[in-house]
Amino acid sequence: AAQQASITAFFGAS
Amino acid sequence: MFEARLAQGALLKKVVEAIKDLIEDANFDCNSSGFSLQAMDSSHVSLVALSLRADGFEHYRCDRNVSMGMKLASLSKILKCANGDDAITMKSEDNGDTITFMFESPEQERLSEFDLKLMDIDSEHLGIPDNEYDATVKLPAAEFQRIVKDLSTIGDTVEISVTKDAVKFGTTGDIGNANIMCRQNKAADKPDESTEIDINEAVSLTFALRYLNSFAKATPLSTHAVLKLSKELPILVEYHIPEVGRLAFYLAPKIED
Repeated sequence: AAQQASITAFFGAS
Repeated sequence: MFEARLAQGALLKKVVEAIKDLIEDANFDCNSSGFSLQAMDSSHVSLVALSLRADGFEHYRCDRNVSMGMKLASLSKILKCANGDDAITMKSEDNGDTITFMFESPEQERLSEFDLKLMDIDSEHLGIPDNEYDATVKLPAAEFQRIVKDLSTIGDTVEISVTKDAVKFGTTGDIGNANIMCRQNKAADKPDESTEIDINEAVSLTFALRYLNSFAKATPLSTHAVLKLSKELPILVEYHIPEVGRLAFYLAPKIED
């Protein structure tokens, strides 16, 4: 099944 | 000090109602350019970004940058005490531990003041890359709300597929499956009902409906919702607040193993 990705995997800490 | 007066106080009420179930507490950042917030939901799957421009306020003063931590449930309780046609003024002294909300009725015969205690919140500020998206879909906000609500009765996730002329929303569940297709429709005589698609490349992505339903609580803020999609990237769901700013939501996709 498809897994839910985390938003932090795409947007790094600024 | 920070002081900002919004003639259309209802906007602030609607913004808080739209985000209070998604995020528990958040820092509201104020500087000379405006009033903003960035926060993740507790599962770190979605991100809310609010920005209200200084020139969208009737009066705006911010002497130094301040970050005011608030519990959204408490803020919602206070804003529910404002009438829909009240003007709302927010005030806070530098290094103050409270923010004051002043509600004024249109004829100014009723003035109320509520102080909310500020909190220290450790929050991580994320850098959102300025992407060019593969596809942009602008559709009536109420239509988007209805689609995600209807599909939630069948399944938990939605596959959003955008082609040149149409956007398709599909789901599968125990009882069956459902597909809703919206064609591009730039009805000039009814601009509020238009659906516009701008595409560089066809794209198809899967998202959790629970979050999209939560984002759709922003529907009262705008005639349209704007969906921006790129392959294997979070979807951006934007609500433009006319003359004041925007409320944006990012949701990470479901990815096949």
